[in-house]
Formats: sequence, C-alpha cells, structure tokens
Amino acid sequence: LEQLRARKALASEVENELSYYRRVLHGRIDLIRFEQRRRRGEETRRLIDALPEILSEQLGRGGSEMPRTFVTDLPPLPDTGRRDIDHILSDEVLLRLDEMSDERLQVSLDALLAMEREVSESRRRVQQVEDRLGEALAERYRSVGA
Amino acid sequence: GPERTDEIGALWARFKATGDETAREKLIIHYSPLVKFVAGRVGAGLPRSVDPGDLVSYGIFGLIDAIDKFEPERGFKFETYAINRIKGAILDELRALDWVPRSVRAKAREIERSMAELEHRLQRTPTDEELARHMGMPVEELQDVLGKLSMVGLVGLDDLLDPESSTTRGDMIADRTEPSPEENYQKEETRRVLAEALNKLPDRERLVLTLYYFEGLTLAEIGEVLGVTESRVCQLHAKSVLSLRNRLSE
Ligand SMILES: Nc1nc2c(ncn2[C@@H]2O[C@@H]3COP(=O)(O)O[C@H]4[C@@H](O)[C@H](n5cnc6c(=O)[nH]c(N)nc65)O[C@@H]4COP(=O)(O)O[C@H]3[C@H]2O)c(=O)[nH]1
Ligand SMILES: Nc1nc2c(ncn2[C@@H]2O[C@@H]3COP(=O)(O)O[C@H]4[C@@H](O)[C@H](n5cnc6c(=O)[nH]c(N)nc65)O[C@@H]4COP(=O)(O)O[C@H]3[C@H]2O)c(=O)[nH]1
Repeated sequence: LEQLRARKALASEVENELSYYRRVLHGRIDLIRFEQRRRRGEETRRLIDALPEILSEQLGRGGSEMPRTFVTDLPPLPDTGRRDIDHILSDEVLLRLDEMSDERLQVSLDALLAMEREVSESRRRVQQVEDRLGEALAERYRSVGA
Repeated sequence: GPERTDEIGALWARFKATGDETAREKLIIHYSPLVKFVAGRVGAGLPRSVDPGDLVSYGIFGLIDAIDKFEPERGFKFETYAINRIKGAILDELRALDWVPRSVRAKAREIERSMAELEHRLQRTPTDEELARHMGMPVEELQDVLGKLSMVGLVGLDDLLDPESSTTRGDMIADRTEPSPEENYQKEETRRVLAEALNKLPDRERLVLTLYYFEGLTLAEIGEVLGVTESRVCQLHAKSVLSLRNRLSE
C-alpha cells in the first residue's frame, strides 16, 4: 500500500507539471494564431481586447457531468529553468508579437506546436499510469471490505 | 528566476518606473496563459452552468491586479504570486455574483448546527433522514444542498491541510521553495490532530475523507470503493467534513 501510494503521488506530481506546461503552451499558441489572423485581416480587434475569447478555447469539461475532484487548490508550480520546454518558453515571442516578421512568427509557432504535441502525449501517458494506480488503490480498499 | 531574462526584466523596470501603458500591456499578454491554466483548474470543479469564458475574464482582472501590485525588487517569483491572485479574483467574482445561492450558504450553517445538536444527543452521526426531519426539510433537498456544498468548495478540509494555499494568504506568497521548520511542524501537527479526529468518525465517513485527502482518489474512484454514485460521494464528503469539524471544535 505504501509503495502504491508513493508511486501515485509521483505520477500526480508529474501530471500536474505537464498539465501546467501544456496550458501555458496552449495560451501562447492561441495568442500567436490570433496575431496571424489579425495580419491576414480576419480579425479587427486588438489582441488585449480579445484575450478572454482567445484563452477560453477548449476549456469546458466536454462530455462528463461530474468533475474529477472538488474545486481544489492549485498545485505548486514546477521549478522552471532546467528543461528544453523552459528553453522554448524563454523565447519572448509574446513581448514582440507586433514587431516580428511573419516568417519568424511561424518559426516560433512551429516550435511551440511540436513541444505541445510532445507534452500532451506524455501527459496522456502519465494520466493513464496515475489512473491505473488510482484503480489499484481503490481495489485495495474495496477488498478489505470498505 | 532563470526565465526572468533581461528583456522581461527591462519591461518590469520600465513599467514600475514610469507606469508606461505599452509595457503594462506587454506584461499582461506575456503572462496571460497563466489565466488559462488557473481558469481551467478552478472551472473543473464548478457546475457546468458556469461559462469558462467568464472565468477567464475574471482571471484577467486578477492578473492585471497582480502586475500592478507586484514588487520585482523583492526577488519573489511572479508566476506563483500571480496564480494566487488570479484564483482569488475568480473566486471573489463568483462569490459576489452569488453563483452559490445565498439559500445554500444559509442552509450550510443550519446543517452544521443541526449536525452538532443531533450528534450530541444521539452520540453518533445522524442519518440523512434524521437530519432532514430535524431540519424540517425533505431528504432529497438536504442531499442536494450537501452535494452542492462539496462541489463548489464551500465545505472541505483544504484550509486545514494546507493553510498556506488558501487565497486569503495569496498576497504574501513568495516562491515557496522551502517551507520553514515552523511551517513544517505546524503542518505535521495539524495532520496528526486531523488523523486522530478522523479515527473517531464512523467507517464510511472516515473512508471518504481518507480516500480524498490522503490518498488523492477521484470522486469516481471513491464511488467505486463505496459502491455509490459520484453525487453520493459529494454528499457524504460534505456530511463527513461537517461532522469532523464539529468533533475538532468540541
Ligand atoms: N475533460 C477533459 N478532456 C480532456 C482533457 N485533456 C484532454 N481532453 C480530451 O482529450 C482530447 C485530446 O487531448 P490531447 O491529446 O491533449 O490533444 C489536444 C491538445 O493537443 C490540443 N489542445 C487542447 N486544448 C487546447 C487549447 O486550448 N489550445 C490549443 N492550441 N490546443 C489545445 O488539441 C487537442 C484536441 O483537443 P480537444 O478537441 O479538446 O480534445 C481533447 C479533449 O476532448 C482534460 O483535462 N479534461
Ligand atoms: N489522472 C488523470 N488526470 C486527469 C485526467 N483528465 C484530466 N486530468 C487532470 O485533472 C485536472 C482537471 O481535469 P478536468 O476536470 O477534466 O478539467 C479540465 C477540463 O475541463 C479543461 N481541459 C483541459 N484540457 C482540455 C482539452 O484538451 N480539451 C478540453 N475540451 N478541455 C480541456 O481544463 C480543465 C483543467 O485541466 P488541467 O489543468 O489539465 O487539469 C486536469 C488534469 O490535471 C485523466 O484522465 N486522468
């Protein structure tokens, strides 16, 4: 039981980190895409005025009715600065959005998209591990006759 | 922190020195993805009727407030400071809008009082039927209110288990890499007192709280252990927390 608990706690910590990075990547990607639409004349609003709409894409719970957990406190943020994702995120593209050339903007976007696919993929794998460990823990409790 | 590169650092310096509106706007845009993360997390436990776009709007106010009040020279990490302000702004706005009807909150106090009276008289946790009868309300209504109290975070143990993380203390949050020895002792002490009070609860109540707060299981997983629906888990959770709080305050 102790081992199961420790492994689940570790999976949950990694999942929290990946989910944080993934959402930061989503925000940047969607902000850049808005800027690209603005340059093509498909958007007339200023970025700062469209922020609520840009950042609320794919935010709903989708199908399920019940949440996984209650409104809980935010996990601690990962210690940043060490990994290649931090290297990608240190590209201050959002500070110079209006000054960058179209090509340079596309280069930044491509790097973010590649990283997002990798982070979402590993997040899904870690979630599967965490869910299997959660099931195993639930099973332990069930079999001792809850 | 390491990602405070010279470009960001220069922007903070310019904004704090002159209040330059362009610098402020660039900072808001640069940190705005944090709002997406927080709004997603807070929104995850809310009823589906709450629009995620509204949460993001409230969150952006929180971010702007954090940027205006942050003091870069203190050396703390902005992201940690910001996510607590963003969360606080979202929850403050939701509470101001009364998304949890006043009637539910008033009922929460009534339920807590009735639980204490009945536990004292019966020397055990009352059943839902006994509690509902004592309060002069149908059982279904009592269960509905209990479920809502859990879902929206009005009843829980987060404040006891991790006092540091409640929004009210968001202002003072530094980049908490290492908690102080006093904080560690205090946290251990609270957990010990909680674990003791938990052991005095009846089996099912104790199990719901142990599985949620100490094992980190989801509502669905807890439902499987107890053989009940997720909404029933929400109801049991609220009832167990109220019962535990009554025992802690005796
Ligand atoms: N309830 C819930 N459902 C979840 C969660 N994580 C993933 N999903 C579901 O799983 C699908 C695939 O997720 P993915 O592999 O991360 O693949 C995702 C991800 O790579 C990306 N993505 C998701 N959200 C955003 C966003 O806000 N911006 C951008 N640019 N990309 C996003 O788009 C892909 C497709 O997204 P969807 O169509 O939304 O489809 C999502 C969604 O239905 C979660 O935490 N809770
Ligand atoms: N072990 C495990 N953990 C899981 C699973 N699905 C989600 N989680 C974790 O639980 C948190 C809450 O998920 P949610 O209730 O679906 O609430 C989600 C969901 O409503 C929404 N969301 C996240 N990603 C997507 C997406 O790709 N598409 C859509 N449509 N919504 C998403 O944002 C909320 C917060 O997302 P996050 O910050 O990523 O935080 C997520 C993630 O850390 C799972 O299958 N297994």
